[in-house]
Amino acid sequence: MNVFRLAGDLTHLLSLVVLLLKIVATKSCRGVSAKTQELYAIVFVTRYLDLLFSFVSLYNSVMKVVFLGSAFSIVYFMRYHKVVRHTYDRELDTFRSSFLVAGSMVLALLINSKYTFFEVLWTFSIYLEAVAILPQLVMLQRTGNIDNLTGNYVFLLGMYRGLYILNWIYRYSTERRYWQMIVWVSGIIQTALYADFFYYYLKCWNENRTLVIP
Amino acid sequence: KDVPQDHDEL
Repeated sequence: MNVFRLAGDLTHLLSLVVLLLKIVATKSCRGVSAKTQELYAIVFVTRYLDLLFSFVSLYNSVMKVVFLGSAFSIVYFMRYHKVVRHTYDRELDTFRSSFLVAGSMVLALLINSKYTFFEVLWTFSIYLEAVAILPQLVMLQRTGNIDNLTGNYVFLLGMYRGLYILNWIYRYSTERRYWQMIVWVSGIIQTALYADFFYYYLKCWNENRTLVIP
Repeated sequence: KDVPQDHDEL
């Protein structure tokens, strides 16, 4: 554990708190992509199956349970809550997320480091996480004025990925046997997807106006 | 390298 990894995890946690706060406090999920949230739920389930048979640290296990719980809470609110579900902009959330799931599964079957059930599912979760933000990014472009909490949620998610890259650089330069090419390549692609959003987020923040993605 | 990766990150 290093400071970049810890900061990354805490930023990830904070992003989920911000999103849940927006949904619970404003009783609205306007501008939030249910497809992205469902993809994250799939990512966490397939990656954290190892909760059942492998233990790394109490920190890891607690975080895994928290991430799973928050992902399912968000999906529950967006799909089933009697008030919140009516605020979901279905017609703006049209990305075909099933293609992302299928593509990630095919890639995980082709490129993995060990051809076992759990390893392939874990690899699938890495590939799917890399692209899971796409429905949300497309939806932001279609939504007019993006509210602060939604913008901050996506910004924090992008920060979390950036901090993970710093964590990998740190680990690579300090640990003797540290090599995880699948995670690195997927993570760099995932972070690159935020570049456009970051540009407009910082530009609007600098000019002190509401976030709009052209 | 085809060594299975340690899954020690989240």
